[in-house]
Amino acid sequence: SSRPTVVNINDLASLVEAYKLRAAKLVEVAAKSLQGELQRSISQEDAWNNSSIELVRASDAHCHYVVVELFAAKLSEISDTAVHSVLNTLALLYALHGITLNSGDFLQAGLLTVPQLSQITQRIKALMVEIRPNAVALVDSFDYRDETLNSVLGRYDGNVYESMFEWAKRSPLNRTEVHESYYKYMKPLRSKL
Amino acid sequence: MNPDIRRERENATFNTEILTNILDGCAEKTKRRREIESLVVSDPDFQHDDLNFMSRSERYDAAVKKSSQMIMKLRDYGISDPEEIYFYKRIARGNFHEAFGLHYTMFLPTLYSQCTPEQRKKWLPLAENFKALGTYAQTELGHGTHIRKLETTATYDPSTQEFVLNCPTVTSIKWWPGGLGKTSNHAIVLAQLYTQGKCHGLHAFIVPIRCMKTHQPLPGVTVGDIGPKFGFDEVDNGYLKLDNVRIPRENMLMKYAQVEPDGSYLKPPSDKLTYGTMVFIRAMIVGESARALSKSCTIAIRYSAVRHQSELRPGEPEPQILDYQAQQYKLFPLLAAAYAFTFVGQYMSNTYHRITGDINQGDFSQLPELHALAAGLKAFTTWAANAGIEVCRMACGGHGYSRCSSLPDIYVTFTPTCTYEGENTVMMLQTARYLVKCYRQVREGQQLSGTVSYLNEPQRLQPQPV
Repeated sequence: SSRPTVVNINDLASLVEAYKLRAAKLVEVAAKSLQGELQRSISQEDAWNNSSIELVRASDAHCHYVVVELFAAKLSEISDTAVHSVLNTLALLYALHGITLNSGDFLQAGLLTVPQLSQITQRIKALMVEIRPNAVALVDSFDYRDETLNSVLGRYDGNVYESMFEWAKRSPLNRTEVHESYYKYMKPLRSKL
Repeated sequence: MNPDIRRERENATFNTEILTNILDGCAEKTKRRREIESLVVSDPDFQHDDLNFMSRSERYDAAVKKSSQMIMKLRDYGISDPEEIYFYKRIARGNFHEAFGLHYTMFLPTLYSQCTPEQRKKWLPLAENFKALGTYAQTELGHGTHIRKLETTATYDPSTQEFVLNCPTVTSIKWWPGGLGKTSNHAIVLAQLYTQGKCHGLHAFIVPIRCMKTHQPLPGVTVGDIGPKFGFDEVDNGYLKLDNVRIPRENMLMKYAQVEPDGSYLKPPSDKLTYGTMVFIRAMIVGESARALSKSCTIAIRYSAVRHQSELRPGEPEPQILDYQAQQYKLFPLLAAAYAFTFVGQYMSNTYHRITGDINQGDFSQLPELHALAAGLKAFTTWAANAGIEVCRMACGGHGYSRCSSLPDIYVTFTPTCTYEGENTVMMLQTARYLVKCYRQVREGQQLSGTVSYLNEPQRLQPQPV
């Protein structure tokens, strides 16, 4: 077979490759589980049911690979250097974070070593430092108007607390200073006690 | 402008406008989207108090009013491009769904894709002019994702050339469709077709359920709202019980499968075609995952930029929450996922339109892969987005629990995507069925294409020497 490729955790294409092979491995595990169940001469349906865990994980890994692959493919369409750089950082963060959430798969498949996992955590921290100055600009780029977001906390102008107080004052319960229940229940109760 | 958030924008190292254009597809689309959004925002007819301040009936009333106004205004403005209609409605409804939602997302697309030319002539003018206001009734009280076990029947009567639709048991009552309870006067009902004593499986039928003049339920029809839910307060998700309701033979959607006047049945070219509407919806849900997650990240990250808390270094002023690594570790991977899902949503939408073009040319070869991919990505992205919205809400501390943050509304509006249009675990198993089939084909020496072609590559990666 072709010369084995080395996983470079700083290179998106290499990470896409790792996700691809993880998916291939988990599809193989699921298919072999199914085969094993069938050899125990139970019905196709029972074999299928008894392999559900591996089957769902294989699909999850397949979808995860497709998402990472499409993210990387999108980057190749982006010509603006600054935008490409910030999205490439995000794509690396997405891929590496996904590996930390599924590290067992990558280790079991022999795609990464334990020392590399520690490196990945360090790399994630460094990527977050890179993203920090662009975090607000990255969400601004989604270009949601305040009317769409309809969120006091997410207002474009950031004037959260003033508008939160105004919002609360409009709540129906504040339409009267004293709610009618006081006269109906609380006041009579007090006069009886 | 809050000084913290102003400074954040000054620190950015890229031009947000360029990235917005990429997300929209191009600068022209961004410009057009903003024009359309301004039409809604500046329109006094769409101003109303926060829906959270209203009762359920008031919310439904406001939603029907808004849907009705949108129809008239879209006509007045001459907006007919589907994507522009989507922009218009998206900002008009904010974080909520609209009362006529399923008429647009299910009823009309099903008529377009499954009517014969004669049926199109009759039904499209009625549906496009809202004389026939419809929904899509598939799920039953006792049957959901496993659609082959739906119990509602449609039995062909050759003596009158009619179908008799019947819900034989309580578990066969149609349950959940949006707009079914009070809004719609027609429904596309999925039922087991019986003709000449044989069952031919699920087929789609146009069933009138309310009088087009009085809006009263028709004879044999029991219809209503299923009651309060976790969210979707402004939508009349409904129930529908049919007691031997007769409809003309012409009301069966017959583009692919037919029942002749004498009751003989002609098979469709592919049994996956009834899935066509579901594949469309699942492909669109991937885009919804991206939108829900990107909205939640917008709220949580902007608020984390203005919110100050605790002490990072003794004696220093309270830092912005966003300067804590723990807060970054909560939000930045989700921000990356929001971008990832946005690009996947664009890919799915383009792929769906490309493949449906092939199908219309009679080429069904890529439908199985699209069906499997749409099912898996719908499950993958909705599970991730669902969990991510909750992380964003909690990252806002106590104020994330207030409806003013919008995060509760985004969550309760989004979370049904994990169980409707195919419960996620079942979706993953459907994808797995396709993957195992491909795996076996590789073992038989076949060369695969598309997103599964990697199964042909026996490459091995070696961990990097440290």
